[in-house]
Amino acid sequence: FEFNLMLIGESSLGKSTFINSLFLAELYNPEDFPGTFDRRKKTTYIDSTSVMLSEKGVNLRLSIVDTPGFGESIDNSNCWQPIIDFIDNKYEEYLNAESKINRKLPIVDNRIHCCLHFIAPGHTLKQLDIEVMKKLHDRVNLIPVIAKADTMTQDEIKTFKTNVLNVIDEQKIQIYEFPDIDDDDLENNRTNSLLKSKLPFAIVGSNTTLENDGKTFRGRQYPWGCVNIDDLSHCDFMALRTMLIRTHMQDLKDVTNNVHYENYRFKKLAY
Amino acid sequence: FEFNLMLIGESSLGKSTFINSLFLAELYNPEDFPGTFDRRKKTTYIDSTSVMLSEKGVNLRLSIVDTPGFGESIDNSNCWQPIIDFIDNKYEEYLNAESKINRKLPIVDNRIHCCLHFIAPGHTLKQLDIEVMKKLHDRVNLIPVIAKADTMTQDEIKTFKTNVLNVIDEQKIQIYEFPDIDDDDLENNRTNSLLKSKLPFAIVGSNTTLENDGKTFRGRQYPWGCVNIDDLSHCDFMALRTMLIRTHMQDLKDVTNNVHYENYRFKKLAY
Ligand SMILES: Nc1nc2c(ncn2[C@@H]2O[C@H](COP(=O)(O)OP(=O)(O)O)[C@@H](O)[C@H]2O)c(=O)[nH]1
Ligand SMILES: Nc1nc2c(ncn2[C@@H]2O[C@H](COP(=O)(O)OP(=O)(O)O)[C@@H](O)[C@H]2O)c(=O)[nH]1
Repeated sequence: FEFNLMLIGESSLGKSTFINSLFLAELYNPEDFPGTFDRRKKTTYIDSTSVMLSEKGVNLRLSIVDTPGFGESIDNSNCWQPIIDFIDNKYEEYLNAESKINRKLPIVDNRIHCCLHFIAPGHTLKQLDIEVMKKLHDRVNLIPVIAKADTMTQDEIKTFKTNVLNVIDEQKIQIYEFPDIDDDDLENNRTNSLLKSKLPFAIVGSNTTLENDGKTFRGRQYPWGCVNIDDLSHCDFMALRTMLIRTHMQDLKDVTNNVHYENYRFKKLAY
Repeated sequence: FEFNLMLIGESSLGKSTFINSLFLAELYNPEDFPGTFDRRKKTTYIDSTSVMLSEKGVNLRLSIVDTPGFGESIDNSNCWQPIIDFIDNKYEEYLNAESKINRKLPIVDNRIHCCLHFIAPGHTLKQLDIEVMKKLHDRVNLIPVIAKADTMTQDEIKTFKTNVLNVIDEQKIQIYEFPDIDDDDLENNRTNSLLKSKLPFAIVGSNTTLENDGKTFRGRQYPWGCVNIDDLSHCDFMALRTMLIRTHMQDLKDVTNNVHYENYRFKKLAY
């Protein structure tokens, strides 16, 4: 099982921390995996790292492409170009491998199956984020994620989620739609609808393990209280994790293969 | 007593909220003071509002110049120019009034006595912030303020404060130095040193009044706890408020008059 996940967004939105949170802090200690996830050495190129994961008895090779923050400069025109090139190059590699007369199966699939776009909390989407989304939405499965959700009160999150969806709608940006799952287990279907209702997800990430009342959890310790990233009443981290790694991973790969890749292939071969 | 305070920084860093926090929410209800402090109508020009305040029996006419967020566009080159022009225009007005043969005293003083630069929490200062500071530090009393401090844990705040000061030092940016006060009351001196040790201030603002154990306070309510902006163990808001409005207001005016204005006047008349 291979899954290729790309993270984009401004620097300091917690992308590296999120990766660590996704796969349990111990997998991504910056000292063990130098380079991409070590923010002290500022990456200026797009970098990719893979890990082998076991989720419910299935071995998953997960590749994370962590882009350096965009929007770092005073003039950010075209800062999205390296991201577009990266995504297209993966389609190109696949196309070449697939088109060989003497091709070896299975074809190694390095195509980006999902692109998480980290959005800074604020009033609304920034001009730069809108521009980037417009460039990417018809190339890759785009999932906007509200970063550092512990920055906002519950009301502010509600308002911001509505604003984000309105702007996406007005700008005709097509984000990945999580289809309803049709499970034999009705409980799963209901859980999935509940999780879907939280879109776009507002997440908090953490590499720090804390302890409270004998329970350990990953979170952020403030003088006024402690955020538990696994607690759905604190943030949508577990909702995103569940839908990404468990319930919708296959669909993300299918849409990449059947829609985005086919678009690329058609445009490439037709012109 | 007149004091002119300017706030600059990216949009959504809590500048309007800070103004309201500074003068007790009831003074700045956006419905009573439309325009500058109502973020729903996005200001695209620099706007100024005055209030009469009573602090310790002294009447203070406080003018707040709230600049629209800078750094809003994809290309932000020169977005600082309107701010520079605004500051210089105030010096120009004063110079003209002061130079009149038949001048009326006291000269109306609309010069900016203090410019608070709101900085987004993150790894370090952004390129744009550095550029803006370099343009302003020799024109006005510049005080960097770390915004939305409730976004960061105590350790992150410590690290960020150190980073900010290091960058300011390396870039030879001259921020306003709060001189030690030399009060008869040793307690005041000691308090002032304590407050100074927290520089640069990391603040939280709020328009919302909350209640806890029968006490009311302004703060932000999260599922995991409640930030009290007046609590010095939660953030440096009260430290900034005290030094700005109480202990260092006169010095800020003196430095503006004796240093920044004189520099402007000299450059203007000498060339
Ligand atoms: N408030 C808050 N801070 C976070 C969160 N995730 C990470 N951080 C902090 O934000 C800073 C930048 O995080 P990092 O993962 O390096 O961001 P990146 O540049 O996007 O990879 C670090 O100090 C993190 O501890 C979060 O969910 N909420
Ligand atoms: N986490 C956090 N949010 C804040 C703080 N101050 C204001 N906000 C929120 O940030 C958003 C933007 O605030 P606003 O004052 O309009 O920012 P401005 O655009 O800089 O004037 C609003 O949702 C505020 O409630 C703060 O100190 N911490």
